[in-house]
Amino acid sequence: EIPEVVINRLPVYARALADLDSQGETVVSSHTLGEMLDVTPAQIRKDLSYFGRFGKQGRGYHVPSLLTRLREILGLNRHWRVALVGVGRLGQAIAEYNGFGPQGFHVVAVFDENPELFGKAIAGTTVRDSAELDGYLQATPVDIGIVAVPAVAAQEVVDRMVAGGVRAILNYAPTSPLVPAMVTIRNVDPVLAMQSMTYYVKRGETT
Amino acid sequence: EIPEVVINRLPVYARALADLDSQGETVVSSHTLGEMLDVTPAQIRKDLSYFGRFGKQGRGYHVPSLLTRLREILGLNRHWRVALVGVGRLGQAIAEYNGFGPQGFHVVAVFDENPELFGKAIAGTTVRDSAELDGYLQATPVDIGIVAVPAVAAQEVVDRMVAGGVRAILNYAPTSPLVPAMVTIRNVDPVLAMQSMTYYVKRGETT
Ligand SMILES: NC(=O)c1ccc[n+]([C@@H]2O[C@H](COP(=O)([O-])OP(=O)(O)OC[C@H]3O[C@@H](n4cnc5c(N)ncnc54)[C@H](O)[C@@H]3O)[C@@H](O)[C@H]2O)c1
Ligand SMILES: NC(=O)c1ccc[n+]([C@@H]2O[C@H](COP(=O)([O-])OP(=O)(O)OC[C@H]3O[C@@H](n4cnc5c(N)ncnc54)[C@H](O)[C@@H]3O)[C@@H](O)[C@H]2O)c1
Repeated sequence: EIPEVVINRLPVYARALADLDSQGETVVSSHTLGEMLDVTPAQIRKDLSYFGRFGKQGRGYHVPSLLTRLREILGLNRHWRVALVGVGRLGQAIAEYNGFGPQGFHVVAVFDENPELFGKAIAGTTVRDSAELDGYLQATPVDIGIVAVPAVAAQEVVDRMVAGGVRAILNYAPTSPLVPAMVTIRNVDPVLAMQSMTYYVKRGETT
Repeated sequence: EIPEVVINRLPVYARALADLDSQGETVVSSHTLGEMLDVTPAQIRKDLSYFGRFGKQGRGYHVPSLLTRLREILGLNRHWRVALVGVGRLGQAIAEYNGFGPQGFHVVAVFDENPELFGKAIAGTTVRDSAELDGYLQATPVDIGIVAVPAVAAQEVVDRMVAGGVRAILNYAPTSPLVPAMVTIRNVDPVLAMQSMTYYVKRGETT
């Protein structure tokens, strides 16, 4: 079982390698990669060692092949179908987010319970009644669900996604929905992010 | 120097302890805390050891005093002034986010460059012209800046925040703005979160 912190670093490595690749760099050392990402070279070597032998000692990594390998490991070389539930202020911003498409994440369906939003054109599709979510998921496989509803509604929406076969959920509501073991959930939590920053601000004040 | 991954876990510990405290629990073992948070008991003990001796071997941690100590370490026992730049779809959802206030994060000023938004009432304040950002920051200290503008505008907004004395930045734009060493920045990046989930979805498909 590979530690989750390692898996969480791989997309960061892949993005850095993609940048190098687009700049025409063919070799990179763990030292240079570490400097780019604020990760120690030893940590990079250890993380990659879970997946096989990459690069030769002292010669660095071959950028295109390491990038290809990481994309395979993470499943980034395919397309992923995404369903969004909750198309209020945040949901509309997410539906229009132009960072998803180029990385193979396609918002294929959006749902809301507010009848005023039904049929509204957004992100190349139209808003559906969230009462249809269950039926939609029975008929059409979806890989990733995004939750952008108020906290009180989040657990119910997550449960319906899981029952409909969704195995990865990105939750923006300020709550930690429970999911069964075979489902991965990530909570986007600005408060936790801020609370980890205040440690540094506080420290800076006394130095 | 305490590793950043450790600092990032402390708010998660504090939140779990606050939940236990509100339920009237006075003692918790590293084992129970670990089960709640999917972190090994050894990792919890190691993380806390950076900050002193807590709890007695075999007797667990005293919930109220560990919570108080963590809140002190992270600076959660005070109020933090937050400024938001970009009050479009996402910015409005952030300004109204009701998770900030109870944790001591107060949005004190919001800015945008769109004249149609100037003076609009939001989150207990009114939208200011972002041209006034620099003057505002000279006159009024702000601890945390939130960036909710398009990617092309993010670096410039960050630079102005830093020049105005802001030392912690939460960035939602799909880009990685550069900041000087004394500034902490966190990027809210849904694509990286999704890319770390696809590893598990892909693995689940083959098992
Ligand atoms: N994590 C973050 O960074 C962040 C930032 C801002 C807001 N938020 C959170 O995102 C959520 C949405 O915020 P918002 O400002 O867009 O709110 P909003 O009220 O504008 O939108 C919520 C939408 O969800 C819909 N909805 C409610 N219950 C539903 C259900 N059971 N099924 C389907 N649709 C349902 C509503 O009709 C509405 O359109 C809130 O939970 C908020 O706290 C998170
Ligand atoms: N990280 C996430 O989870 C997430 C989700 C959705 C959107 N986003 C990102 O958030 C940002 C905002 O998205 P949105 O949907 O609200 O866009 P939007 O176009 O609705 O809002 C952007 C706002 O920024 C203002 N603005 C632009 N340049 C500015 C500048 N230099 N100074 C001050 N204000 C300026 C605009 O006037 C507008 O009001 C985008 O970068 C988007 O990619 C991030």
